[in-house]
Amino acid sequence: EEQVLIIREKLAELYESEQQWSKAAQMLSGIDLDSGVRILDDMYKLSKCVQIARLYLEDDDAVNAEAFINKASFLVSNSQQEVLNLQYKVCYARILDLKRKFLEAALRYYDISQIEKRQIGDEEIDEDALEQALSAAVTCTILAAAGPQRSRVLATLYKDERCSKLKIYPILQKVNLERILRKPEIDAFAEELKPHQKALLPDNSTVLDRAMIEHNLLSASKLYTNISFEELGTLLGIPPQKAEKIAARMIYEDRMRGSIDQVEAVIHFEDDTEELQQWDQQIAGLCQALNDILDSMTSKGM
Amino acid sequence: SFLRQVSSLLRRLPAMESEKFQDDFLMEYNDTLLVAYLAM
Amino acid sequence: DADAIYYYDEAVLAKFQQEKPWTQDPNYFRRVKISALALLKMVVHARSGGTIEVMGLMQGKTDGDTIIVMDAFALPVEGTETRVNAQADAYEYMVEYAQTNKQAGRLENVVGWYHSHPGYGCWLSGIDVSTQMLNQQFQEPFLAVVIDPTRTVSAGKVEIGAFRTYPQGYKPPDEPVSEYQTIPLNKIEDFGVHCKQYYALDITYFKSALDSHLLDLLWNKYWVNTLSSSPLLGNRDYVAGQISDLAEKLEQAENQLAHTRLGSFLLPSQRKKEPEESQLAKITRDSSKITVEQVHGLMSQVIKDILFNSVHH
Repeated sequence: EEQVLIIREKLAELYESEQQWSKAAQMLSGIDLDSGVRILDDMYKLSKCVQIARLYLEDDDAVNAEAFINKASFLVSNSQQEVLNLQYKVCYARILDLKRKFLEAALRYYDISQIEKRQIGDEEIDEDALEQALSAAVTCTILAAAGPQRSRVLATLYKDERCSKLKIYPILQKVNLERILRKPEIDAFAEELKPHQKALLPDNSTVLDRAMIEHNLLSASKLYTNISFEELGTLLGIPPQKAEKIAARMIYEDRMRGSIDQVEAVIHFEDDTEELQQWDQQIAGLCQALNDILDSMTSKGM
Repeated sequence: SFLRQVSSLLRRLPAMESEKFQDDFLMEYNDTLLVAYLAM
Repeated sequence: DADAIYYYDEAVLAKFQQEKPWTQDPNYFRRVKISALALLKMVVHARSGGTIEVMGLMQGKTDGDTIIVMDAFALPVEGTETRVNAQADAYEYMVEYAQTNKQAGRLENVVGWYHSHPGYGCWLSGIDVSTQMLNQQFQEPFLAVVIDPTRTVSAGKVEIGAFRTYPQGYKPPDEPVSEYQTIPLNKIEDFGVHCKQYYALDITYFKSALDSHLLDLLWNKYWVNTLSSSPLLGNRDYVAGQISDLAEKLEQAENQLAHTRLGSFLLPSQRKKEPEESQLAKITRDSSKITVEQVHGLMSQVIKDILFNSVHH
């Protein structure tokens, strides 16, 4: 087995140098890590599992990579090797991302982006890598299904002042403040997405489309008391029937408060904020607007 | 632009104008008077 | 020189720590100065706890008979009045925080602890007295601060008290005079038993030049908060609790009055007039306080209605 292991590692190295990632991964996954003949120490097993997972991920092959990351997750808890732990974390986040578990992936990306050390083992942790992890966290959060959990992660990211320097910040701001996103902004955001994030869903729309429509629908529910599906469809850029179907699902999943009058084809949004509290909010907005006008008049010397 | 801002500001008045608001407001008004009466 | 107070003179304070003047006089410390920053942090933290008591520590120094609180930080502890030694949950956190502070060049030591009494006033309960006594044995100089976030909202000013306990068994020469405050019926016993074991210190506040600048900026927007908030909304539960407490106290006073009337046929000279009057006087005072706060709240609602709802196109 010893000789086989050496040959496999050598071949894997060659495949890797030719960037044939999956072949290299297959070559390594042929090594029998659990054989009773030789006692392999846990760290060696862990490093192999993580290496194979990374190779599969180079080809965006989440299924095979996940098999090895699951094996690694039993070994990583008592691993002291920080480089390996970091690689494991990155693999795990990317697998969640590829499997469209966007919210969990976002939390792991964010955790990675907060690494304080700049030197782990012989690996240099540069700011770009951390910025990429942060940006990936924002992207995944935006793609996640709208709801209270996503809002919490959005708020955390929005408060993190590193995000204000990201190219993606304007979108993050609008999504966090529950403002409606226009088509040009969505298209610009789509440019940054990875292939799997643009993949088509069974109903022939992309993950991004769904996330954006749901987001805009939630934003509209903050703006309007009620709206006809005709108007809503126009606002969201989709047919009225589809708008009604998505709204119905979100109400059913308790991610939006409201009721649908199918005879009139109108949706009535509900806001569980008490009338008197809404009144206070309206007054705060009015005073703020008055204050802004006075400030800008003062600055113009009027 | 100031005039536009001012006119949009005025358009936001009255701040609240719903049946339910009136009910809630008067309800709270009466409750508070009742509390004052009770305390007296 | 307004910011001179922020300078930490290690030598002077080390000398003071050695002399330990507070061991000669149980009432040695009489005054507390709290920074605007520490006050804001403690009030915000107390309010975040809602109806659950929260606690934290205060950092600062001493200057003669004055304890100066420069900063405060929350402890990962809730429910200080429901457990004998809630602080124990946070020992590890406190040690680590203190060390990190030193590394970061913050020289101020912990000079006390604060916790909240949501809705039932600023005083020390039995648990608080024993915690403070323990702290005054091993961590002098140490101060106890209590904040009532609920009354802060309804009164429109920070309800806060600063206390120090007397040594075990010490009898204060005269009754410690403390400002009148409503103690709920279900807490009166706890309050009564221990209220002679500690005394209140005078509290003043200070702020730095930067604080003044920032608070002035905030003040420009303060009027928006005043117009767009309503104490009636935020404190309904508290007001309801206060009125039911009043009703219970009235009933109790009435029963006692009945007893005394019965008793007075036997020993007219023994008729103890003061307690009922002072009891009834307290209840009257509490009820007028509630009324005033309610009417204030209603006045602001009516003014807002006239200002913002009566304009029609």
